Amino acid sequence: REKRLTLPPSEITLL
Amino acid sequence: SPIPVPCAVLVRVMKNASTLGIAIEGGANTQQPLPRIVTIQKGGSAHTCGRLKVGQVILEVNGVSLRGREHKEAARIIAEAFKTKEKDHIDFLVVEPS
Repeated sequence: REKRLTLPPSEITLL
Repeated sequence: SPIPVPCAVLVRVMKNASTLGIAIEGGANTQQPLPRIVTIQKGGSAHTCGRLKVGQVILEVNGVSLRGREHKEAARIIAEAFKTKEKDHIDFLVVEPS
């Protein structure tokens, strides 16, 4: 759970 | 994957518009480890198909797993699946949001 909190948000890509 | 995935659905999107028309977020090493559909654009192939929905998580594209792929690589795989003239469709394996 702690690891998850440290992960960055993702960028968004339009396809 | 040998691990059973609940509610995984195979969706075939025909390439019947000039764009696929989805936006995705997520990828390995982000808060959303598998790509998730965040937008379906009207007029795109995905919208015309009618079976892809915002919130679905994409597990596979044409049988290629997206697990462990970073965002840009997952986006590239989807873009190339749409661009190739070898197939007139893309098969998405997606999971409904729980």
